[in-house]
Amino acid sequence: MEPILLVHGGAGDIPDSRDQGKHDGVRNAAKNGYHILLQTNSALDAVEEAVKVMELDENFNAGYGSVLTLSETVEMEASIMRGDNLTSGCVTLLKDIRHPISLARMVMEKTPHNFLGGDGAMDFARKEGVEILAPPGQLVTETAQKALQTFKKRQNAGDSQPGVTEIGQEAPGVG
Amino acid sequence: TVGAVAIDRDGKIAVATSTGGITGKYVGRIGDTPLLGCGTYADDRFGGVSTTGHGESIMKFVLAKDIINRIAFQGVGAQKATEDSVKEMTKVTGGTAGAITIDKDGNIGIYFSSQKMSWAYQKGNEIKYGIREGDCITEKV
Repeated sequence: MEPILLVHGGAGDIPDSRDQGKHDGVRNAAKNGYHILLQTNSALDAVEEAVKVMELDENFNAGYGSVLTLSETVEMEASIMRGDNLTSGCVTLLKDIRHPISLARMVMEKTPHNFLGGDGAMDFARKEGVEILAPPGQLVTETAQKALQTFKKRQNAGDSQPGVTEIGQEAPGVG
Repeated sequence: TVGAVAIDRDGKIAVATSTGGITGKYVGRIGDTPLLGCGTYADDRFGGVSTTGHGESIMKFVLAKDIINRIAFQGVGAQKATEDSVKEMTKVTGGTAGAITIDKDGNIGIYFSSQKMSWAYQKGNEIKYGIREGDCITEKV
């Protein structure tokens, strides 16, 4: 079998001004993930690496660059799965963690569970020595703040559907 | 949302998906990304899928597993399964989405019902990428 590494960087009504950043980001993620795939022959290591690259890139709605809640906070979620034995790790309602995907992998490999969320997931992260960024809010970008401002203006104007933004990454109602 | 699907030399498949959700979501809202079968699914017998788009629609349709089921039970390849499933999800729910798939034979599926979805893959010394419908730009590595 010839190894393959395939990535996506999100779907929606992405403004044309963001195309180049998306192109550069997905190519970078594919290259880095593929390098790990060849080096380790581990699909699991490769997909984690590819996602980690995009979690550090503000062109994407994950990790640094995540969109904001109504309370102007970042809440992230992630999942990872192996096809050989269906083991999986899932996390939700994470705050101030640089790589949610790596915490999802820790859930898969170090707990008897599939899915941790909220306070329990954050406690697990601390116990595993995962860095909790301090002060809080370091994953918030200017683009995400502008997108939320635009959303709130539209909401006040009567359009209450989440996700609406012409400067953010996502289309109306799209995550 | 970002996602990755890989198949190694031994045919082992893995999938990862990560997201910040949607702008202006309620605190405590959970989307499709961390839900198995919705945002992520992998089964070496059939393939692996990562999805992105309108989470509430993806959850209702269990999109990732629906794509895998089409490969498993209809015997179709990754592209047809991905395209048919995303189209049907949009028809049924009204929401838009995208998905990337690699089936057990190493075939690739990429489809989105939204206006755009950025994607890229490397196989050998070539990277292909795009963002609009019909895009497929090739670069030698």
